[in-house]
Amino acid sequence: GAKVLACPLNSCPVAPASRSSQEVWESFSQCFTPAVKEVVEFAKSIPGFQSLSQHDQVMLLKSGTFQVLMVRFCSLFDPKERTVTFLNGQSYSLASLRALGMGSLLDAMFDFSEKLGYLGLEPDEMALFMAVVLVSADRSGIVEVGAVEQLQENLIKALRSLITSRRPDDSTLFPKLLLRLPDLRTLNNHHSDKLLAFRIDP
Amino acid sequence: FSDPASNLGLEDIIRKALMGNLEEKPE
Repeated sequence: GAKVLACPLNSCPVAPASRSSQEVWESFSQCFTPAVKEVVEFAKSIPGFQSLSQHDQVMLLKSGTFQVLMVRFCSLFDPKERTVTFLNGQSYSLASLRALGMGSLLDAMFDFSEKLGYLGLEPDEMALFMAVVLVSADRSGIVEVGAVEQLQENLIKALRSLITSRRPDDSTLFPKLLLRLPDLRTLNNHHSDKLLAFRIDP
Repeated sequence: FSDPASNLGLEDIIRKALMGNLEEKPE
């Protein structure tokens, strides 16, 4: 009867059976709300983001917040040790989380974290990549598509310029980075499905 | 459940966080 919400932003992956699903969700919500607010603050700091209509800002954040968080919290996934560190500071093995029914999503998250970590981005490169991730989010519901596309183009140019100026001998890094964008979209869909499944049938 | 962000409460958090500093703009 224990309820499982094995997201590393949760304080603990397993809640006691005595707690109602609503209580478990509310507790989890309190854990992820500060992280979501930080993504919004990050978005506001992206040059040009606040010039978009408020509607389009919300649309990009709705589809991009998890993707930004996935990049930001990649370091919680240790591909070498096959562990995930939760907000309570405790590390859980992939095997134990798999046993809780989190198999394929976690496998995909480990795969993503490993690929991104392998690229060895500097903090400012990572921040610019997160900006590209956010502005490259699903366009459904966007009204001023041209403005979003222009902002995306500017950010991609800035990221390419930063990376190629630092690593003039490595022409593969930038395209490898862009290849992570579809991975993130797939992860986003999978993650949403998992959370919705909990909301419907914990 | 065609809009997961709304159903998970994400949209509400995002709107409130944005409204902290944003003035309402005409759509």
